[in-house]
Amino acid sequence: HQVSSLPAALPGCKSNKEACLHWVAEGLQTYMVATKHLESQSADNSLPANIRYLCGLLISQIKQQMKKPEKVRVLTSSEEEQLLKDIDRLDAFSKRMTALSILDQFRAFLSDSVRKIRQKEKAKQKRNG
Amino acid sequence: LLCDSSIWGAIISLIDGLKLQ
Repeated sequence: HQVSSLPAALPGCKSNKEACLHWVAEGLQTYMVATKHLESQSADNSLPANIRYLCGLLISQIKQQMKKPEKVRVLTSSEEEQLLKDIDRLDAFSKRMTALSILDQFRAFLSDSVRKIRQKEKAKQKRNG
Repeated sequence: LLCDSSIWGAIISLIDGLKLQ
């Protein structure tokens, strides 16, 4: 029940910090959309909304650190719709499994992303003395 | 530093606290 359209953290972060931040900012937007599916599956549907709010703040912080934040692509509304439609077609059991998978994939994405950014920032600090 | 932002941990906490029906 892995959602193939959700991004993994590392592939886009092999090169420089800018590329890494770009990947994370775009990835976060995709996960923000995916959390909409969690609202129907969650016992407390205010949590997915809070997650989206914090993701928005994080994307702003990331963009502030970027040289070219305008290059971060925003998902179109039809792309958003497609992502949610793919999930909506599933039966109830698969929807639940997909929700679990989104949570797992999102957690891994965040942990990997912050670890990678930490490596880049520490390396830069070291270079700058 | 961006990696020191508390938002990363806050989002992970919410993910961990999210209980599915």
